[in-house]
Amino acid sequence: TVGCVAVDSAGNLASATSTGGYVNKMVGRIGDTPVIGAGTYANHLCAVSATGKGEYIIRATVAREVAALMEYKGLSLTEAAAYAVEQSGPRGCCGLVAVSANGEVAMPYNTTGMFRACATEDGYTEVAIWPKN
Amino acid sequence: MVGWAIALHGGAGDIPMDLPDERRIPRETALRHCLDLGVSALKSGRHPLDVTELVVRELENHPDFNAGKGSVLTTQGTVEMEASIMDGKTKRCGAVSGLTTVVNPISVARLVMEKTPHIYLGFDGAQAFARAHGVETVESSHFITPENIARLKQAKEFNRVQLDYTAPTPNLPEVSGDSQIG
Repeated sequence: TVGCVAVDSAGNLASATSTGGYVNKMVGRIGDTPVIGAGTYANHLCAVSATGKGEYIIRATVAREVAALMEYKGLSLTEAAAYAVEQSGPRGCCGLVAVSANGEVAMPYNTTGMFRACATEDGYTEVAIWPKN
Repeated sequence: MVGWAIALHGGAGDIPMDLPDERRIPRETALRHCLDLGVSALKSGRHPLDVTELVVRELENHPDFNAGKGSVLTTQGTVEMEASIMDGKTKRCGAVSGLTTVVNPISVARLVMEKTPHIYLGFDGAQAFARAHGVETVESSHFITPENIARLKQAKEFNRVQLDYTAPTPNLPEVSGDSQIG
């Protein structure tokens, strides 16, 4: 699975996700990627793209969860994204990238690693696979 | 408003910490290339919808990631690709599943968002819609890499579906007649 989220200087947000799914999946199996609110979601607060075990991500509506936690519980993007990944299912099932309307970035995951990269207008960039520490 | 920002991923999973350099470096280089592509598009004032589509197309074209070329295989050894895209301000969105010959599924998802009253098209309908809109298509074999043929074989041997990078483990007890694990 691959994905990208972006916000411009005017606060416009978008999310895009694409995948081949699971190795050895049944023919006709749908994963989280095309399910809006599960693997992909964007509203006026944030944009989210998820990856991992699709069946868990669909059950937990992970991408929408991040936006809802920000909207109804007033969590920051970082807090909301971390909580949504933590609640998504057992260790090893999920990761996501997200940006917020005010240019915050979050890339939490509960797997061993996640191929990820980000950049912000204030000059911060990161390209990584495993935890930084 | 603080300023623009972008984040991208190439999949998560049980990526072994001892991943050999010849498999790690091309992926890191591709991530950096796609990041640079997205940043320059944002800096030149492109809308985030265009930026995310552009970056995901680039990732789909890279055989080391599980999307587009390099998509993993079904139990029948075929490719069934899916994608979606969403605009935050309007909540407009588009999604496709079951594409077998389209080079960039994310662009078909965008066409669904912009050219139909629907959100989600699947399988034969999505394939027909893609053809009708003249998006680039190739033989399904274009998407199948030797690495993914080997991974399917491995997954079958261990009788399991496999997350993007999870190393296969020995056979798991079958539950109700078929493997229940993701």
